[in-house]
Amino acid sequence: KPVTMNAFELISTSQGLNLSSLFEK
Amino acid sequence: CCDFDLYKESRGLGDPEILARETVFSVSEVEALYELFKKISSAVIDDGLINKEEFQLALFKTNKKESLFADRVFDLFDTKHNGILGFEEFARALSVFHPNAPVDDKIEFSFQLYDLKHQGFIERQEVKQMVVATLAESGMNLSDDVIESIIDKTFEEADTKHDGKIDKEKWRILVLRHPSLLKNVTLQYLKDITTTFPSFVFHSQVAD
Repeated sequence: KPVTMNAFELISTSQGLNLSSLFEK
Repeated sequence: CCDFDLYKESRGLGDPEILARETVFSVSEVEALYELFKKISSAVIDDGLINKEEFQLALFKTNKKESLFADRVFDLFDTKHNGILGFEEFARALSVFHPNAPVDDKIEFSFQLYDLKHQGFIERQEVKQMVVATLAESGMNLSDDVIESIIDKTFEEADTKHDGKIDKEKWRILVLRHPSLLKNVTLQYLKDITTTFPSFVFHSQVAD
């Protein structure tokens, strides 16, 4: 239900904010 | 007139003991992190520094992808504002992402990340820009009405002073109520950095 979602929750799903891929070999 | 040395990037590992003292990493972890740094910084130009292209390549495994947030993260890491990351900048920034880093540092980092215009507050237009960018980057499609109502709801909750701004204090209250908003400022990988990059022992400067 996107309407009940906090905008920052949505933003934090951005791939560009997911630094874990820096550690992938 | 200017101190150019201030902008000069120091190359190499530097003194791991100083970095260990000033970050949450141990000396071994600093050395293991340097193995990761060497890998990323040699992807395009092997000059011991990470440029934006190499950072994007490490994040997305392609340098073709445009990302507002990858740019924001890079710019926040780049504390000398010279467009390249030395190891010290890289280690100090990643220290904030360590599971054991103080939550205040994570709150501060995430606030700066979303304060696109460096105004000391996050305004509605910036939130919209970030939502639109997130949707575009992930190939999701939401109507403008839905986006506006998501932002309405967010400001209803976060903007307790009703001045159209989310300042640092309001941000703090919001993330303490929704800890999941700090999830992407924590990297569990950093706890296992010495086992992920065990080759650091071959270059280690400290005797165990």
